[in-house]
Amino acid sequence: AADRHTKDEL
Amino acid sequence: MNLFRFLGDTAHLASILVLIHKMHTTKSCRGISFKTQALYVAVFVTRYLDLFYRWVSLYNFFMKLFFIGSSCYILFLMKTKFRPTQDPAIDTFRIEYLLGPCTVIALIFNYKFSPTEILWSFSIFLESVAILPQLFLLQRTGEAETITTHYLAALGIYRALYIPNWIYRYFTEGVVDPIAITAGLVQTGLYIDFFYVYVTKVLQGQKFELPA
Repeated sequence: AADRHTKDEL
Repeated sequence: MNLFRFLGDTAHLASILVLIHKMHTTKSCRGISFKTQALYVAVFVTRYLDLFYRWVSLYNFFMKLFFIGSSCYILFLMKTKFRPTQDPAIDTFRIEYLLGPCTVIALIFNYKFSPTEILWSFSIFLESVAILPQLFLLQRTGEAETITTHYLAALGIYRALYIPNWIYRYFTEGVVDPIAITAGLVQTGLYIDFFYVYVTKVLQGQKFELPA
Protein backbone atom coordinates (compact mmCIF):
# COMPACT_ATOMS: atom_id res chain seq x y z
CA ALA A 1 0.00 0.00 0.00
CA ALA A 2 2.98 2.25 0.59
CA ASP A 3 3.64 3.05 -3.04
CA ARG A 4 -0.02 3.80 -3.57
CA HIS A 5 0.24 6.64 -1.13
CA THR A 6 0.59 9.89 -2.99
CA LYS A 7 1.65 12.27 -0.18
CA ASP A 8 -0.54 15.01 -1.59
CA GLU A 9 -2.50 15.63 1.59
CA LEU A 10 -1.75 18.38 4.06
CA MET B 1 -8.83 16.81 -4.32
CA ASN B 2 -12.35 16.10 -3.18
CA LEU B 3 -14.95 18.12 -1.32
CA PHE B 4 -14.28 16.46 2.07
CA ARG B 5 -10.59 17.24 1.98
CA PHE B 6 -11.13 20.76 0.68
CA LEU B 7 -13.68 21.53 3.42
CA GLY B 8 -11.37 19.90 5.95
CA ASP B 9 -8.45 22.07 4.90
CA THR B 10 -10.75 25.10 4.97
CA ALA B 11 -11.78 24.25 8.55
CA HIS B 12 -8.11 23.90 9.46
CA LEU B 13 -7.34 27.28 7.92
CA ALA B 14 -10.34 28.80 9.68
CA SER B 15 -9.27 27.38 13.05
CA ILE B 16 -5.92 29.15 12.80
CA LEU B 17 -7.54 32.42 11.75
CA VAL B 18 -9.99 32.12 14.67
CA LEU B 19 -7.10 31.63 17.07
CA ILE B 20 -5.17 34.64 15.75
CA HIS B 21 -8.38 36.67 15.79
CA LYS B 22 -9.04 35.63 19.40
CA MET B 23 -5.57 36.76 20.47
CA HIS B 24 -5.83 40.13 18.75
CA THR B 25 -9.37 40.98 19.87
CA THR B 26 -9.01 39.83 23.48
CA LYS B 27 -5.35 40.98 23.52
CA SER B 28 -4.65 37.73 25.27
CA CYS B 29 -3.64 34.13 24.74
CA ARG B 30 -5.30 33.04 27.95
CA GLY B 31 -6.54 29.48 27.78
CA ILE B 32 -4.24 28.59 24.88
CA SER B 33 -1.57 25.97 25.41
CA PHE B 34 1.83 27.18 24.26
CA LYS B 35 2.99 23.56 24.21
CA THR B 36 0.30 22.50 21.75
CA GLN B 37 1.13 25.45 19.50
CA ALA B 38 4.85 24.65 19.65
CA LEU B 39 4.08 21.01 18.75
CA TYR B 40 2.15 22.20 15.69
CA VAL B 41 5.21 24.13 14.51
CA ALA B 42 7.24 20.92 14.88
CA VAL B 43 4.51 19.00 13.00
CA PHE B 44 4.40 21.39 10.04
CA VAL B 45 8.16 21.87 9.75
CA THR B 46 8.93 18.13 9.82
CA ARG B 47 6.10 17.24 7.44
CA TYR B 48 6.57 19.97 4.87
CA LEU B 49 10.29 19.44 4.30
CA ASP B 50 9.08 18.13 0.94
CA LEU B 51 8.53 21.72 -0.09
CA PHE B 52 12.17 21.50 -1.13
CA TYR B 53 11.93 18.45 -3.35
CA ARG B 54 8.32 17.59 -4.21
CA TRP B 55 5.92 19.71 -6.20
CA VAL B 56 2.28 18.80 -5.69
CA SER B 57 0.22 21.83 -6.69
CA LEU B 58 -0.03 25.55 -6.22
CA TYR B 59 -2.79 24.96 -3.64
CA ASN B 60 -0.64 22.49 -1.72
CA PHE B 61 2.39 24.80 -1.87
CA PHE B 62 0.63 27.87 -0.50
CA MET B 63 -1.26 25.94 2.17
CA LYS B 64 2.00 24.47 3.44
CA LEU B 65 3.58 27.92 3.56
CA PHE B 66 0.52 29.24 5.37
CA PHE B 67 0.53 26.50 8.01
CA ILE B 68 4.25 26.89 8.73
CA GLY B 69 4.05 30.70 8.70
CA SER B 70 0.90 31.06 10.78
CA SER B 71 1.97 28.54 13.42
CA CYS B 72 5.31 30.34 13.83
CA TYR B 73 3.45 33.65 14.01
CA ILE B 74 1.22 32.30 16.81
CA LEU B 75 4.28 31.20 18.81
CA PHE B 76 5.85 34.60 18.21
CA LEU B 77 2.72 36.39 19.48
CA MET B 78 2.60 34.17 22.55
CA LYS B 79 6.24 34.84 23.36
CA THR B 80 6.22 38.59 22.73
CA LYS B 81 3.10 40.76 22.67
CA PHE B 82 0.82 38.50 24.69
CA ARG B 83 3.44 36.89 26.89
CA PRO B 84 2.06 38.44 30.10
CA THR B 85 -1.32 36.82 29.47
CA GLN B 86 0.14 33.36 29.24
CA ASP B 87 0.17 31.15 32.32
CA PRO B 88 2.82 28.40 32.13
CA ALA B 89 1.71 27.18 35.57
CA ILE B 90 -1.42 25.57 34.10
CA ASP B 91 0.21 24.42 30.84
CA THR B 92 1.92 21.51 32.52
CA PHE B 93 1.49 18.55 30.19
CA ARG B 94 4.82 16.75 29.80
CA ILE B 95 5.47 16.80 26.06
CA GLU B 96 8.39 14.37 26.46
CA TYR B 97 5.70 11.72 26.83
CA LEU B 98 4.50 12.59 23.34
CA LEU B 99 7.80 13.27 21.59
CA GLY B 100 9.48 10.07 22.82
CA PRO B 101 6.82 7.56 21.76
CA CYS B 102 6.19 9.40 18.46
CA THR B 103 9.90 9.13 17.63
CA VAL B 104 9.96 5.40 18.40
CA ILE B 105 6.75 4.71 16.48
CA ALA B 106 7.99 6.74 13.49
CA LEU B 107 11.18 4.67 13.44
CA ILE B 108 9.09 1.49 13.35
CA PHE B 109 6.19 2.58 11.13
CA ASN B 110 7.25 4.49 8.04
CA TYR B 111 7.01 3.96 4.29
CA LYS B 112 10.79 4.00 3.83
CA PHE B 113 13.63 4.07 6.32
CA SER B 114 14.95 7.44 5.17
CA PRO B 115 15.32 10.69 7.15
CA THR B 116 12.53 12.54 5.35
CA GLU B 117 10.11 9.61 5.46
CA ILE B 118 10.77 9.03 9.16
CA LEU B 119 10.22 12.74 9.84
CA TRP B 120 7.02 12.61 7.79
CA SER B 121 5.76 9.65 9.87
CA PHE B 122 6.84 11.42 13.05
CA SER B 123 4.83 14.50 12.06
CA ILE B 124 1.72 12.41 11.40
CA PHE B 125 1.94 10.68 14.79
CA LEU B 126 2.81 13.89 16.59
CA GLU B 127 -0.10 15.76 15.03
CA SER B 128 -2.47 13.08 16.28
CA VAL B 129 -1.57 13.85 19.90
CA ALA B 130 -0.42 17.50 19.69
CA ILE B 131 -3.80 18.70 20.96
CA LEU B 132 -3.38 16.86 24.28
CA PRO B 133 -1.60 19.68 26.19
CA GLN B 134 -4.46 21.98 25.08
CA LEU B 135 -7.17 19.54 26.16
CA PHE B 136 -5.28 18.95 29.40
CA LEU B 137 -5.20 22.70 30.06
CA LEU B 138 -8.92 22.86 29.35
CA GLN B 139 -9.52 19.99 31.74
CA ARG B 140 -7.52 21.75 34.46
CA THR B 141 -9.30 25.08 34.17
CA GLY B 142 -12.66 23.38 33.60
CA GLU B 143 -13.93 26.21 31.41
CA ALA B 144 -13.01 28.10 28.25
CA GLU B 145 -13.78 31.32 26.44
CA THR B 146 -16.33 30.70 23.70
CA ILE B 147 -13.92 31.77 20.96
CA THR B 148 -11.35 29.24 22.17
CA THR B 149 -13.96 26.50 21.88
CA HIS B 150 -14.72 27.62 18.30
CA TYR B 151 -11.02 27.25 17.55
CA LEU B 152 -11.03 23.70 18.93
CA ALA B 153 -14.28 22.85 17.15
CA ALA B 154 -12.85 23.96 13.79
CA LEU B 155 -9.75 21.82 14.39
CA GLY B 156 -11.94 18.84 15.28
CA ILE B 157 -14.08 19.34 12.16
CA TYR B 158 -10.93 19.45 10.03
CA ARG B 159 -9.87 16.07 11.42
CA ALA B 160 -13.33 14.56 11.16
CA LEU B 161 -13.63 15.57 7.47
CA TYR B 162 -10.43 13.76 6.60
CA ILE B 163 -12.12 10.45 7.41
CA PRO B 164 -14.78 10.61 4.65
CA ASN B 165 -11.97 11.93 2.43
CA TRP B 166 -10.01 8.70 2.92
CA ILE B 167 -13.08 6.56 2.36
CA TYR B 168 -13.82 8.50 -0.82
CA ARG B 169 -10.24 8.18 -2.03
CA TYR B 170 -10.22 4.47 -1.37
CA PHE B 171 -13.21 3.97 -3.65
CA THR B 172 -12.34 6.46 -6.37
CA GLU B 173 -8.53 6.29 -6.53
CA GLY B 174 -7.67 3.10 -4.68
CA VAL B 175 -5.38 5.17 -2.45
CA VAL B 176 -4.85 3.90 1.09
CA ASP B 177 -2.50 5.47 3.59
CA PRO B 178 -2.45 3.26 6.69
CA ILE B 179 -0.21 5.59 8.72
CA ALA B 180 -2.30 8.69 8.10
CA ILE B 181 -5.56 6.80 8.63
CA THR B 182 -4.54 5.18 11.92
CA ALA B 183 -3.15 8.42 13.33
CA GLY B 184 -6.12 10.34 11.98
CA LEU B 185 -8.64 8.08 13.69
CA VAL B 186 -6.80 8.46 17.01
CA GLN B 187 -6.64 12.22 16.58
CA THR B 188 -10.33 12.53 15.78
CA GLY B 189 -11.18 10.32 18.74
CA LEU B 190 -9.46 12.73 21.11
CA TYR B 191 -12.04 15.39 20.24
CA ILE B 192 -15.12 13.33 21.07
CA ASP B 193 -15.41 14.45 24.71
CA PHE B 194 -14.80 18.04 23.74
CA PHE B 195 -17.44 17.89 21.02
CA TYR B 196 -20.01 16.53 23.39
CA VAL B 197 -19.68 19.56 25.65
CA TYR B 198 -19.36 21.93 22.68
CA VAL B 199 -22.60 20.74 21.09
CA THR B 200 -24.61 20.42 24.30
CA LYS B 201 -23.43 23.71 25.83
CA VAL B 202 -21.67 26.22 23.56
CA LEU B 203 -23.97 25.71 20.57
CA GLN B 204 -26.96 26.17 22.94
CA GLY B 205 -25.56 29.56 23.90
CA GLN B 206 -24.10 28.48 27.22
CA LYS B 207 -20.59 28.88 28.52
CA PHE B 208 -18.16 26.03 28.00
CA GLU B 209 -17.92 24.44 31.42
CA LEU B 210 -16.89 20.93 32.24
CA PRO B 211 -19.05 19.07 34.71
CA ALA B 212 -17.41 19.05 38.13
